[in-house]
Amino acid sequence: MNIFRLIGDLSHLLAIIILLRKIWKSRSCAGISGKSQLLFAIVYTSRYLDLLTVYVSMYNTLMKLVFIAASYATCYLIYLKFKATYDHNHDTFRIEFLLVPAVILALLINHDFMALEILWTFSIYLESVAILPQLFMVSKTGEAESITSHYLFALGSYRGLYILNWIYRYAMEDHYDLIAIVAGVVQTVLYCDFFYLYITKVLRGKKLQLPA
Amino acid sequence: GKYSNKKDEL
Repeated sequence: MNIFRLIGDLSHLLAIIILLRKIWKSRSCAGISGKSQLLFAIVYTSRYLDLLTVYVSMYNTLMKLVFIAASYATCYLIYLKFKATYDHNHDTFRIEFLLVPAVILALLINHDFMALEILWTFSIYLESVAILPQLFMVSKTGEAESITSHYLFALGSYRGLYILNWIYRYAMEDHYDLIAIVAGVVQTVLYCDFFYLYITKVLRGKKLQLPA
Repeated sequence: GKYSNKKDEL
C-alpha cells in the first residue's frame, strides 16, 4: 500500500458515498445514469469474485464488499425505490457497445486464459468505459448538478491516482500490470474534458453547464 | 507471481 493508492481508494469510496447520499437525501436520481451504475455493478461483481478464492487483507476484503454492496444499493435506488425519478429518456447510451467489445477484448488480450482471470480482465476493460453513459447523459442534457459533478470528480480522480500508484510500484517494487495501466490511462483520459469544466466552472461556484 | 500480486489492488 502506498499513499497514492490509499488516497485513490478513499476518493473512490467518497464518490460512492456522495452518490448514494445524494440520491437518498433528495429522494431522487435525476441526472444520474442508471446504465453507468449497472455497468459498475457488473464491474465489481466480475472483478471481486476472487473474494471467494484468495484472502489479501482485511482492508482489501472490506473495501471489495463495500464496493459491491454500494453498487447494488445504488442500482436498487435507481431502478426500484426511486424509479419514478429516473430520467431514462436521457439515459440512452447503448451499453451493448461497451459490454460486447469488453468481452471480446478480455478473451483476446489477457494474462492467462482462465475463467477468473478473464473475468478480472473484462472488469478492467469495462470499468475504463463504464462512465460513458453518465458523461453522455450530462452532454445530452447540457448540465449537471454540483453534487453530481463532485461525484464525477472523485470517481475520475481515483483512477488518476492509481496511475501514480502504478508508477510508484514500478519504480519501488518493479511491479506492473500493462492491462490495468493501459485501461486506467484510457479511463482517466475520458474524464479530462470533465475535469477541465469542473475546475473552471464548478470550483468557481458556477453550475456545470455545457455551451449550447 | 503476477496473478496474486495484482489482486491486492481494488
